[in-house]
Amino acid sequence: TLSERLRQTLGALTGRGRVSEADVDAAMREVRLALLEADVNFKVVRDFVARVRERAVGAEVLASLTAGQQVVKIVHEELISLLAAGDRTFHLSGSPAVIALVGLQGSGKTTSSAKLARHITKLGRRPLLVAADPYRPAAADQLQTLGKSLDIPVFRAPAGTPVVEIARQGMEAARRQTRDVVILDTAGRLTVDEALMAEIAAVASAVKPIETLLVVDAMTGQESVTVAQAFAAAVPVTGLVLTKIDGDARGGAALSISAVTGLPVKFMGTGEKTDALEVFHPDRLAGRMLG
Amino acid sequence: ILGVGGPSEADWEEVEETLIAGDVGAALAMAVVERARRSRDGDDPVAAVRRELAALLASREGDWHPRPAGPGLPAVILVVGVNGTGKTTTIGKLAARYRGEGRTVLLAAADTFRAAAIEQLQAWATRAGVAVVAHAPGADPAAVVFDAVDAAVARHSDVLIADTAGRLHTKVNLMDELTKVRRIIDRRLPDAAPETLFVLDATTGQNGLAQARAFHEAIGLTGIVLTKLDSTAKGGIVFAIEDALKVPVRFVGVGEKVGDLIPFDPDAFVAALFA
Ligand SMILES: Nc1nc2c(ncn2[C@@H]2O[C@H](COP(=O)(O)OP(=O)(O)OP(=O)(O)O)[C@@H](O)[C@H]2O)c(=O)[nH]1
Ligand SMILES: Nc1nc2c(ncn2[C@@H]2O[C@H](COP(=O)(O)OP(=O)(O)OP(=O)(O)O)[C@@H](O)[C@H]2O)c(=O)[nH]1
Ligand SMILES: [Mg+2]
Ligand SMILES: [Mg+2]
Repeated sequence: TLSERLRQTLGALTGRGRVSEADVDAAMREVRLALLEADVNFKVVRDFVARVRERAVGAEVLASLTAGQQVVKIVHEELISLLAAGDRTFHLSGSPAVIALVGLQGSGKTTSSAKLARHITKLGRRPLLVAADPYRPAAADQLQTLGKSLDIPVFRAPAGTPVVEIARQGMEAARRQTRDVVILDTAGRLTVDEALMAEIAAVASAVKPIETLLVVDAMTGQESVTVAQAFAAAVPVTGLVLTKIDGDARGGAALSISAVTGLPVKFMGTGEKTDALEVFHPDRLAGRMLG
Repeated sequence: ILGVGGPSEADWEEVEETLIAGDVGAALAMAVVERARRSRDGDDPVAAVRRELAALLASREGDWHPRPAGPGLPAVILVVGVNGTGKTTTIGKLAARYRGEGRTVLLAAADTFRAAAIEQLQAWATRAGVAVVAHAPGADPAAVVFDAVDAAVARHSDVLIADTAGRLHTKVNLMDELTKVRRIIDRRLPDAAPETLFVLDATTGQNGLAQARAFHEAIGLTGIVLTKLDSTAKGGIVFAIEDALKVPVRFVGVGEKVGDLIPFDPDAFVAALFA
């Protein structure tokens, strides 16, 4: 853990007065390595360490803490401040309210769509799941199977229906069935795929989601920032769902994205079952990043 | 052409940053740069680092083909990895590739857990023109594989490819389930030495090494498929994995269509890190 590494580097002396410049250099090297190992984007690490260094140099070491613990305290506070930024409220206004899930292939959008449908049902709303991925084999079957297990209706359009049309028809189906929230599960796509990025932009223009959630796999590496920026440029992303946090990936992608785009994590996927969804709490992820 | 007096500190830092940006990992990037500085190419940072990176990659047999479990017996390929990396899609691509080579292929739908996993594999099987052995959802994956091995032997299939459910390597019960599947194959075909392919998503960061290690320790990996290299990610964690486990990347996934699977080219892979 970062605490252990800093203890090795800075020793266990308590109440040493002020943190020396040499101590800070050594500590910042450890912080940098720990964050890179946690998949925090290297540019974000650079800025983050600079901020921590500024606070650490000459910092008064509290009598009850070692220099190492003092640095960990500063790092923890800075992590929380980045992760707590942005509007973390989950908005459900609109008639119907539209939630769109977007992201790279395999990140967990379809599973998260079902989880959100269950969460929204528990809030007393009546969601309709819309299978707007016509590309992946059995994608609509997957969403339909999940919806059936939750007793939540799923709309799917005939094969060959263009994606924007699927979204529109989904809205009409919601109105017909008096469902007041539409959850749009979209196909995984690469940010370098111009046609598919244009498609998702067209869908957003057509149905105007109140929430567009970028679904990000907790094991994502250095590309997290580029990917998030590209999605945010194409559609009005309002927050992130960080999935597969039940593994041991440190989730530095979330910190990276929040730091650069200001987008907050709103939910975390904590398992494969439909009840494995948690509302995001910054201190849980901050602790994870400290190892 | 480098400036007079050789490469600057900034030149070396820039190369190290390129490696980190490509998910090589900070510790390995630093070690590679250290070796490169002391090497005979030490006056050309990029060339020296490329050389050191290439040296990390496992030695590989020129043109790998699946090996039969014995005379007249099928070659068995077991496909494993964490959730969402592209296992099922890769199997569809492999099935089409082998069928194109004139081999008979049978698939085993041993992901009996995830919603519509069996339907997804069946759709790929239809696309590739091959048969699938499947049970009902919720069945024991080992039972599916057992039946599939029997079927492959009876039908004289050339290749049997088993799809398994994605699983996080930290889940002990799921890793035990995989060990049981592997035992079933070993018991039924004692000389099979199945090709066990670990499917890794190229956008994965440092967790990829922990994943590969855990799967390798549980059932022994013999190959890696690196998927989604058509994204902007470089898949740099592969260097750490090949260096630590000596398991070679066999194929690279470069898209979602049936033909989007190419043999791994180590030189191109190293070069792409600097592209
Ligand atoms: N352990 C774990 N697995 C998850 C979580 N979320 C999703 N998964 C699994 O990740 C895999 C991919 O999930 P999907 O929902 O199919 O991902 P997707 O983004 O819809 O994939 P595409 O539509 O192909 O882009 C499945 O095996 C899911 O069960 C999570 O929070 N924890
Ligand atoms: N761009 C791109 N997408 C890929 C590639 N390989 C697979 N995919 C996509 O990744 C997503 C997940 O693929 P699957 O084959 O379902 O992955 P999986 O490992 O079987 O997933 P689980 O069984 O849920 O663990 C799908 O949308 C695939 O189309 C690739 O090489 N490039
Ligand atoms: Mg999906
Ligand atoms: Mg699969």
